[in-house]
Amino acid sequence: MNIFRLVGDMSHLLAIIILLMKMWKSRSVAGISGKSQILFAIVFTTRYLDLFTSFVSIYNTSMKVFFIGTSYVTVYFIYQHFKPTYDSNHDTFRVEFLIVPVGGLAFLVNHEFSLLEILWTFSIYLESVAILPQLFMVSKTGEAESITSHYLFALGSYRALYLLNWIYRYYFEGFFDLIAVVAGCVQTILYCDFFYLYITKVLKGKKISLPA
Amino acid sequence: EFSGPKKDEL
Repeated sequence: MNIFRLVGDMSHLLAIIILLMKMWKSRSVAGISGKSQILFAIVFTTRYLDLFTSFVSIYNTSMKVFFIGTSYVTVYFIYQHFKPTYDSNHDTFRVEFLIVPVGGLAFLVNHEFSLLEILWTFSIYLESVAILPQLFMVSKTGEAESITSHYLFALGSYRALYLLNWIYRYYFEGFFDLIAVVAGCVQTILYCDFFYLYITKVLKGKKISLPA
Repeated sequence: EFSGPKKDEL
């Protein structure tokens, strides 16, 4: 474990907590893409299948349980509990255009042709594009609540910090995972536009309004 | 035994 990965995991944890608090306090999922949250639930489910077969640490196991659990609670909030506030008219990204190519790529490009490894690879590739429906929704509605912007900033920062973690681990541990690094770069690049708006606008108290 | 990078990250 290194500081980059720890701060990255905490940023990821914070993002999820911000989202859940926003939903619970405002009793609304307005502006949140249910499709992205479904993709995140798929990402965690397919990545943490080794939850019961390989033990790394208490931290690792507890975080995995938390991420899987909260991802399903979030989907439940959007499609059941706070369904009347779900804005399906603006959450129209065609996720099949993500899942099919990502599934095909995971089948062709992986570290080992085994079920668990292909599912893990699928999860890594899917996570890199899972935020697209959410970013698409923000561009369609033309704006995002500031709390949603904070959620996106924390979520985008987590994988950017993981890039630093991989640089650190490469030089100090000789650890290198090309699939995770490439997908992590794609994932972080997708946030660049948002990061720019967040830093130039939200931090000055303005609202984000992506070009609709 | 799986030869790829070890899976110890989230």
